[in-house]
Amino acid sequence: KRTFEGDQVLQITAKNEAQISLLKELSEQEHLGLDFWREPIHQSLPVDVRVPFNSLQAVRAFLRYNKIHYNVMIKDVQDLMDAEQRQMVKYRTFAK
Amino acid sequence: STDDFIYTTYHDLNTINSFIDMIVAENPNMVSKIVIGQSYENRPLNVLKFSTGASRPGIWIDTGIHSREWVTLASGIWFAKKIVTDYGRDPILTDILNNYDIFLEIATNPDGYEYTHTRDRMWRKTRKPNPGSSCVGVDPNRNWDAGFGGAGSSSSPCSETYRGPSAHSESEVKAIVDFVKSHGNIKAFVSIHSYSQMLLYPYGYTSTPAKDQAELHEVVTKAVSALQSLYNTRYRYGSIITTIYQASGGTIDWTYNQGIKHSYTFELRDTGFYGFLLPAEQIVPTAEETWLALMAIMEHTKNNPY
Repeated sequence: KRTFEGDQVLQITAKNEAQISLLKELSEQEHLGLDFWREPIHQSLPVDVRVPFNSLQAVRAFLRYNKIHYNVMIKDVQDLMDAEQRQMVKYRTFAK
Repeated sequence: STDDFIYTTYHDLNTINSFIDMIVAENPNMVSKIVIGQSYENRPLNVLKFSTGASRPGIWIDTGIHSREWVTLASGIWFAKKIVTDYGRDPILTDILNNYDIFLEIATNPDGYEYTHTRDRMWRKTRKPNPGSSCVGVDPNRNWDAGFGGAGSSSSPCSETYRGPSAHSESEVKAIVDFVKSHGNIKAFVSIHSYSQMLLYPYGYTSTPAKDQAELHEVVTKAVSALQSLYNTRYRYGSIITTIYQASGGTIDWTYNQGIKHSYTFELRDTGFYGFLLPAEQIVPTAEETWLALMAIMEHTKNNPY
């Protein structure tokens, strides 16, 4: 089963179309393994991207260098998935 | 029974299919199960039919076409129970069901959904291998014969928006196409996704406005107002291409082009903090608010026959 330890979801707010273009370029860097939950489309819509742990440093540096604002929406994706699984197991046991 | 079924947690595919069989068994005079086809991995594509009489026009609702959007399937389960609970109690729903059948496909992409439970929680597409590529799956919301292959979908099998080798190449999509065509009298079609908090109507593949745009916009305005009245969840609404982006080969563009005027797509909540990993305690509030919007759409369809 694929796991996501240390992956984070960043919520990015582009302030202009130039930054949207930069984010689209970023999305084409396949080696980073980025998973855009909400694509860079236009500046009025937030961009959410799941960043694998190994790519976090590079992506943060890219955003900082280009002064693109972001916050951390999910600090550890696996933690949230584990909580989801615990909740399901709890109810499944209860149902049995 | 479906009375003690737990609606406040996510369930795996087996449990969902057991729920479907239970709700049919408990409501033999109103609910039946139609298998409209098989997925690539040969799972049945189960559709719940809610009907109180013969030869009625239909309203279609599907959830889970993108498998990682778990809150949509969980909401679909809640909708099914809501329908059988409210029929005979809620005068508006009773009137809708006395004039229309409701078809509800909860697990529209069962292979993908099973895969999110067993192998990769983040899986979105179908699970059919792509010849000549190590990447698996097609985006079932880019595989429809509506602007197929245009901008807003990808030709790369490794992309999350891979359109597939040809329109309707995916059995999960073809099954719905065949059902809609054979039924021939579907009057509303709602495909439910998450997340972004949006209610959308055609088109996605072209900036040409839909000929019924004025009415569709009036309906979504009413529906979003009803939705927001419960928990004040803020929604955007409009045509796909003006509200989000260009997307070709999309479900409701095809259904609209088939003459199903009331073709809508929901992007359910995440309230800005969880994305696809919406905590289970938000399932019922999400389903409740969405139901108010669905009722507005179904009521408008009933009151404005075409």
